[in-house]
Amino acid sequence: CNKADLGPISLNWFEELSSEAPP
Amino acid sequence: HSIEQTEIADLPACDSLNPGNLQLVSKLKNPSGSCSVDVSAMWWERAGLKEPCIITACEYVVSLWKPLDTWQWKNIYTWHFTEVPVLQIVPVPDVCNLVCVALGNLEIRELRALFCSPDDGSEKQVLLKSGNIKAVLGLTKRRLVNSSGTLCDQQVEIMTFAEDGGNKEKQFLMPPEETVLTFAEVQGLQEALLGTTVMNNIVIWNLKTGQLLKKMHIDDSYQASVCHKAYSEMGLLFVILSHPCAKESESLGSPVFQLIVINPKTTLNVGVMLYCLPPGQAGRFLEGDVKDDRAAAVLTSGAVAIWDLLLGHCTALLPPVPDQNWSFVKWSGTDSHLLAGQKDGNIFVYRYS
Repeated sequence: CNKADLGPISLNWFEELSSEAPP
Repeated sequence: HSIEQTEIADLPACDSLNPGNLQLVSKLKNPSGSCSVDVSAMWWERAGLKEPCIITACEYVVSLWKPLDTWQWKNIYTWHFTEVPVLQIVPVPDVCNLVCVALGNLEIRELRALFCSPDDGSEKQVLLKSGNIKAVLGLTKRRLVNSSGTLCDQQVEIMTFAEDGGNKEKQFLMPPEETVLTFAEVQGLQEALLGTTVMNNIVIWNLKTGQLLKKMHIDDSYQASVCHKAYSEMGLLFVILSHPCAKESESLGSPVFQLIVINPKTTLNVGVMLYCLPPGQAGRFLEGDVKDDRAAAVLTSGAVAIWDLLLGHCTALLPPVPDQNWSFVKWSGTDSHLLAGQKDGNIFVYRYS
């Protein structure tokens, strides 16, 4: 598969989603 | 307790697909008269000695077997149930001398912890939870997660056991607005937990904070997917799913497992690989287990099939013995063996290489 199909990738996705999600 | 087991049986043998991969090393005969439902392997400590034991479940009896020399097994503890039958064994990693079981008829009605009294060594069981339980999984760091209730009052609960198996703490995760069917830990991210839902979404939680981080919709080709394994690598989430409801396709054969990759930031995802049966083999996924880069499944044909997830193809097949289909299969958590069971109580231990 092509990585570009998946949009921008972040190595710190877990921390970023945790800071964005409601507590 | 007598030795109920066992000589090395000369059946069933692996078929010609790759006969070197599976070698029968031991057979264990569960003496209970009721239908055999599950098997697992776990560490159990007695008199200061930690041993890799096998645990078997029949409808109303759960038995623990210790290894003897020459691949024989001795039944050392037996727990009995009278009202509700056992559905599955729920091993809890990192807990020694305690195993959980799920009981119910079609759906899980109770979760119980099984252990032995430190005073007199007698078998004990405690009720951990009762109700309408949809999914349960033992997690690392002595945790057990379960989802229960109906859609509007769904609870996702984590219980944490003390090192000796006692004193459990409770914590709740934010429930998604749809029923959770299965859970999976994420290798490489200790505080992440995945769930699959009836709406074909994969949800992800932060186990530390209880936050529901994301709901990610996956391909609608397969309904009610079961998540067996997940790992995080290079900012992407790789997930091994099975598809109990998949239809056989002439072009692809029968997809039993699938590897998908998800970008958790965007929720965009794509299928990477389908793990199908070799040509000439038929059957759909009934139940299975994934450990490291190996997947095993019991198929509707009554056979067991094994895939190397890195190679991408089926590496071994155990055909059904005449009049005796395979009914469950597990990878041993204590070594690299495959435990395959039949309804009549026969458990076969294979070395897979």
